[in-house]
Amino acid sequence: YSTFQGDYKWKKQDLTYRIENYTPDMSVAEVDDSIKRALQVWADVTPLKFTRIYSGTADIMISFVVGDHRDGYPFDGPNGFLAHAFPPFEGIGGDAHFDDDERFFYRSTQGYNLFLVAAHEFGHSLGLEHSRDPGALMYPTYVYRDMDTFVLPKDDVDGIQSLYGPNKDI
Amino acid sequence: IPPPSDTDRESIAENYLTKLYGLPKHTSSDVERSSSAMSLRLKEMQQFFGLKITGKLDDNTLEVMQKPRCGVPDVAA
Repeated sequence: YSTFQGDYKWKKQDLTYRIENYTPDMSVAEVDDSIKRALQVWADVTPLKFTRIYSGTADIMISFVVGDHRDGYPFDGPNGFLAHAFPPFEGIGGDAHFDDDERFFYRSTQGYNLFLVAAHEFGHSLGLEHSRDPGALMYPTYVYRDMDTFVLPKDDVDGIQSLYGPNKDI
Repeated sequence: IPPPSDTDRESIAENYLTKLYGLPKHTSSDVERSSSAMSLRLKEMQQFFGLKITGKLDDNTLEVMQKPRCGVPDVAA
């Protein structure tokens, strides 16, 4: 695993997230569930807690955008870059952007599984960089896994716990 | 689908390394230095993905570059 160089970690354990808009590829309920599950992946192994808000600025702002969305990192149409997220800091830090030129899905095998892409991006939102371990969630390239049997790989657990410690409730 | 031409391969690699490995944007007045910089970034990328480290754009390297992925750079920006 790898963490961002510098002090890129949240100084609090209670974080907020907000879904700013939705992809037309999935129902609202499917997007909501994918995002909630993706955050829970990290909450399960750390003391972090995520609360959804519906207005104002959250620590993690989530949006579906296309092309140049004015953050200096334009998307490139279908395939290629699927999403990106910023490490923890004030402002755009922690925010996750998903390329809406991709076809995201909930359970179908056509396109990209939003849960998997989101779980990866939220690793960045919390302070993890890309891992060189091909089995890690934080490996840069997309690999399909079944969301119902997904278990966060050890490399990722070690990485996130190096920043926030373990979940003492489990 | 026909395989990418040499020009396309170079373009794919240059775009990939500029966005993800800090390759400076190519300037036609400094071709030699750009080529050297590209080889260095290619080696970094090949090392990251556990590929054979040649500093050259081979088929395996290009294949990895064409996989769908996260847009966050692999090396510190």
